[in-house]
Amino acid sequence: SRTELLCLVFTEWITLVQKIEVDHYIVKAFIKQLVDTHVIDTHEKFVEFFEASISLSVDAFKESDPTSDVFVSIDALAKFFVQLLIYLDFTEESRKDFSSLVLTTFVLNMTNDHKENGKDFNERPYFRFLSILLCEWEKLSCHNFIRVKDQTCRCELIEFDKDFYSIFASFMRVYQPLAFPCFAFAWVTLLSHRMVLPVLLRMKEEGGWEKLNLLFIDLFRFIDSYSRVGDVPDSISVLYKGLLRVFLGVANDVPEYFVENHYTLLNNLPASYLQLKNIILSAFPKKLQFPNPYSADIDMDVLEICKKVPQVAYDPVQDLGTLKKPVDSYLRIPSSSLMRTINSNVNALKDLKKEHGVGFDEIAVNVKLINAIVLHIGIEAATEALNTTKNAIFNKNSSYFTLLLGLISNGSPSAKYHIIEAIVCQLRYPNAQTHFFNFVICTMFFTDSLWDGNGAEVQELILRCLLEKLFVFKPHPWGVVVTFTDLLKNKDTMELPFIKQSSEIQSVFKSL
Amino acid sequence: YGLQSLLEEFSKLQKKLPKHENENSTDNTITEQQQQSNNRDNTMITGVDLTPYIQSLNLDPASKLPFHHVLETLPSPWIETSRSDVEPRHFIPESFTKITNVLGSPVSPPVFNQVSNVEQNKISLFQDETLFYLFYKHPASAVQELTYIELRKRNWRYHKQLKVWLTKDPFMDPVVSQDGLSERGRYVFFDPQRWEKVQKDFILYYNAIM
Amino acid sequence: KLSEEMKQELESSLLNCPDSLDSEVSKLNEFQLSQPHPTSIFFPSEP
Repeated sequence: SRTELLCLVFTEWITLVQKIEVDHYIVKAFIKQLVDTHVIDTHEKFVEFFEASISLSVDAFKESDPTSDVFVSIDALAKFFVQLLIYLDFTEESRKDFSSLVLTTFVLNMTNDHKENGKDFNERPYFRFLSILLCEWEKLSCHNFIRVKDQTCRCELIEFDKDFYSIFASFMRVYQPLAFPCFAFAWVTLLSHRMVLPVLLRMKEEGGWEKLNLLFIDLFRFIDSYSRVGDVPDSISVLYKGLLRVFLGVANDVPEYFVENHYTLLNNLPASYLQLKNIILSAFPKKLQFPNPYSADIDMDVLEICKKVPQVAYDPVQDLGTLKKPVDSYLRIPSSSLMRTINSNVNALKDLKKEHGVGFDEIAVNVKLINAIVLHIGIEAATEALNTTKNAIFNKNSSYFTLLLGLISNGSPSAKYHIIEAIVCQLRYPNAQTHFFNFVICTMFFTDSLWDGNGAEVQELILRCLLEKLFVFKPHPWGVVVTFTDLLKNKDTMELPFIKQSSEIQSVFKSL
Repeated sequence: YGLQSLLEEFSKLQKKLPKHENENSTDNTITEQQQQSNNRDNTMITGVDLTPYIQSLNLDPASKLPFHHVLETLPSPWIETSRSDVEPRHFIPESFTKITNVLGSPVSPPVFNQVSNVEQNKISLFQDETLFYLFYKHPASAVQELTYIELRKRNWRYHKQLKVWLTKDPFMDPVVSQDGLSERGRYVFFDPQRWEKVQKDFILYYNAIM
Repeated sequence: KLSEEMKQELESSLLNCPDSLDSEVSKLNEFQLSQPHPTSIFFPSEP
């Protein structure tokens, strides 16, 4: 049959690449013959050839003796794809489209295999194809594709390199764990692959961070959708531990990624993943020197680095939607009507949303909108503080402060909590935003007159949001530790009714 | 959203029996919801001590290692599946693949079949491991022949079945068998997989070595 | 509720989780160390 013929041709290829380096001229001759003899000269024929080859490779994997090299065929197929990107004629069609065609065919095969085999589906050969594809591409692309003799082709490949990773990352979203749970562990291994994660982290300007955000969020959603139910399956908790270790790698290698994407990531991180949240919030730019947060006499007003406005990769103002105008108008000239407009939007959540938080299971406010408003205020205040006198901004009559005050005062308990939680999540490494929100928290906590006698409720919420981040294993965000210390240093804090009435709470605070 | 609920949630997560709402309740069964939260994987909420993770990534501050990236050589997200190192991204500079006039013809990349007499005496200066490297790295080439000769000069012999090199342990004379076809003694083998010399007692059949 | 099928799929994925050897570069055309070496015609096979 035609499939058998195609398998014969592919077997020839396997034999060939076992004998010679892929940059040998025979490879070019082999591929040229495939095109000239109409084996892969049209899309349909190429797809047919690729499908025959991948089926043969997966079957070969399944039937091989596990101690032998079970990946000979699949490796050869990945090499074949990379060589096609060099030697095929791309005047009619772009490498981008061709790569999408190949990866689409690949995913369709994986889907069919999964459909046929269900839980007997084996992710390894599919993982291996993608891993070798990455390794081969990496090898080829070294030093600007120096191995490619044809200079025109070499320039095209240099141009295409960024697209290659962008397409690869996009396709990872196609077979993400929510769609392919049977490929979940391979997917996490691929996401953290040494030829993927460092590359996307380095491709900040070329959209690598956006792609990475989407991939991490895909994983958050998957883990969260299966850790909400009562008993978390072991497989999910193993997946989570893998993500935790990858996060530590990112925090070590490129902390700037967390520093600049904390808003996007936290907007999609399940509320109860406190340690993951802390890893993101504890990140700080490399080489930044700052005082130990546990040393008692920290005063952000005198820290030079607290004048520096942190980078934010995604401006939250984009999430304000129709509220952008009222919020910015209020920051310019505060008015109670604007306050009412903003408040009604924040509290207007049509239906309750299930959310497994710590101590609560549903949400009655638009948390993403709250996060956007709070960070937007922080960005504006920190930036404004550079242009005017600090006291104009760090002042309980400044519009930045009164907007937050109004949101909390008029908000439902749920709104109060989520607004204060959003503020506490901005208490990160020493920078102008941390400084502003430290001022906000301390002022709100110690100025009883702001609350018409309801100060205790707000004080308890503030302590709860801070404690939540300190109650889990380290790391603890620098700004949270310093702010919590500021509150505890005040001798009246321990006299607050909600602390005194509970021996358990009292003992916790005493120990802290 | 208050402190009480936070502490209760954490005390549940720490696997203590949750405090009942009304202290005097005698009912010992944990409610369905409490059971559910008890089964939850608590580490997702309370976190875990990250020390083993940090150490497994070679990031332990106590190790005084200079700052280094980990993601470029991360074998796998899990410690359990990181059974071996993985070849990182790397590039062999042109200057290293076009070594001419040293063990190679002036034509690059080096073809190890024309060997000028320069190599002959150079070979005798190499240490054993270098000779083994050249022997294994350039199979079916003249360099392999040269290293073969040099290794034999140093009393190494190639074992045809085991496909490894061996030499006598200089501190122990082997005992020749009655039939004179073999000897029992202590030998040093060069293991190409682990790239090290390994000492072993062994019965050597003379017809098994080249 | 986590469906039984989903749980099984996840467990099978965990079971087949690729490890670092799966992520290694391809050794397809690297001459194996145990490649048969040329026998030298002129080496005597003395004891």
